[in-house]
Amino acid sequence: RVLRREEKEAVMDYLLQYGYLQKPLEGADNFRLEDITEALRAFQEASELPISGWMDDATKARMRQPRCGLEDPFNQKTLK
Amino acid sequence: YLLLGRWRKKHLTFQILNLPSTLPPYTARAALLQAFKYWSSVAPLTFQEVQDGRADIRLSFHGRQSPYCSNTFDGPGRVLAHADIPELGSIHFDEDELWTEGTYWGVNLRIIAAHEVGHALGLGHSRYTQALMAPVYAGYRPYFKLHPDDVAGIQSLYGKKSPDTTEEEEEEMQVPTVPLVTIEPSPMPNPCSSELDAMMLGPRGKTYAFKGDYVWTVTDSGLGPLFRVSALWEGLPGNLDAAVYSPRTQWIHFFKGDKVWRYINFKMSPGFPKKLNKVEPNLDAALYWPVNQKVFLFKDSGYWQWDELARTDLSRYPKPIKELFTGAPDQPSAAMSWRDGRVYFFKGKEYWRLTRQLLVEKGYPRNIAHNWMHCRPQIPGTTSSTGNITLSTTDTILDTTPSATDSTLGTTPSVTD
Repeated sequence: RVLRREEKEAVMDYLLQYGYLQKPLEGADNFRLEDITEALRAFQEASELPISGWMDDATKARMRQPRCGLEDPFNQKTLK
Repeated sequence: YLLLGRWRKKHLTFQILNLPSTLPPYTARAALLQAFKYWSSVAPLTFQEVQDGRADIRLSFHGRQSPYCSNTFDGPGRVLAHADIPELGSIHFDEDELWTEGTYWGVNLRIIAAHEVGHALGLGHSRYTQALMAPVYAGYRPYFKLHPDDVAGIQSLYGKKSPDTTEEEEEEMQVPTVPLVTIEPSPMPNPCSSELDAMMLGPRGKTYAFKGDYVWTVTDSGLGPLFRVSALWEGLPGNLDAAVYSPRTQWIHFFKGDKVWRYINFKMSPGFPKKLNKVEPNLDAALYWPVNQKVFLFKDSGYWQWDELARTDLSRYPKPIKELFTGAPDQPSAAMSWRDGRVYFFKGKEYWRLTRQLLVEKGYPRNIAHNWMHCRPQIPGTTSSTGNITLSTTDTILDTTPSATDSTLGTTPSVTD
């Protein structure tokens, strides 16, 4: 599935801002596809959406909803 | 639930540093106080509001930039608020949101505040989307209460509330300045399908629409939240006959039956309500005409012209509406002079616009819902026949009174003379 560049940036910003993706302490900011997929899956699971790991319409709509500014530390890395 | 930390004490102080501009101050305060009460009702926590010193929890509203917060907001929508974990205690709300209470419009301040207080007490986000601590705002809920996951979370931090301490702790929670009142079933009007009781261009150029027990503001971009009339103007009943604001005197007059109420901003003037003597009871509408600085009162096919600051011989009235307001309807539901200098009459679902020469313009009447209430054309079968939304008896409405700066009132002739 192809996302427009700004759309992809918005998704990445959201996943980073709310703790689904963690910036590495060293090295480049480029995330592997499997990292992003895992983050999307965690977001979808936390949002009670179908878990696909894909950026579908329901996931997009969920990310546009008004919300609290605190992180959602729902992924396994953060819990650890 | 997730836990982020805890306070090492169970009696916490809080301070409200500022309030949103979209709600009357007492309504906003009541919403914030209630937010604490949700948590103190299920855990052995007590909260005390303080005015001075550094409180444990500090609530404030700021916009995109704040010298006191590095985590700026993003304008309307998206991020609504954020809070620090224990034992830091800051709670910040986005000033740019439309904070509301008792309505589906905007963002409910009470629910969001309760969520942020939850963070300040040590709760993280819940994975139950219906929990208060879910990260995404699920909208206004008239029957709002904590989700079992919220209760389990807070009790895991502070324990369960002991039944024998309930009364003592209730007293410590300083809410009584704004009592919660359980109301009878009350039809909440639908601005898109309701006929109006009154319209008024009020102080600071705000347009108010009145229907039944409710009032809302009408702006170029949409409608404000519905408030109970008595929540804005304490002591004023619903189902008004007419309302008119005079920029000349700053007086707002409300008419119902054989009584008239006078307010300056939201404060009732001493001695009111008074009985209407010189004009007939059960008026239809009222407006202020800036051209001659007079108040016009309408009933059936007649009108009275009243000077607020001079003795008016009202025995010469009523005069026929059609003699002065050419083409305007008899028995109007509402009338007002508006910001554009035009006079408007409202009746049923339609309105008429008059030129400065008081002639109805071509193309009128037009539809109120479409042109004033920002309503889309109705799809058959989607609106109830009455256009009302019915509240349950179990609904709790915050009965609040905004304060306002009063002016000194002189002894002047009045419509009650």
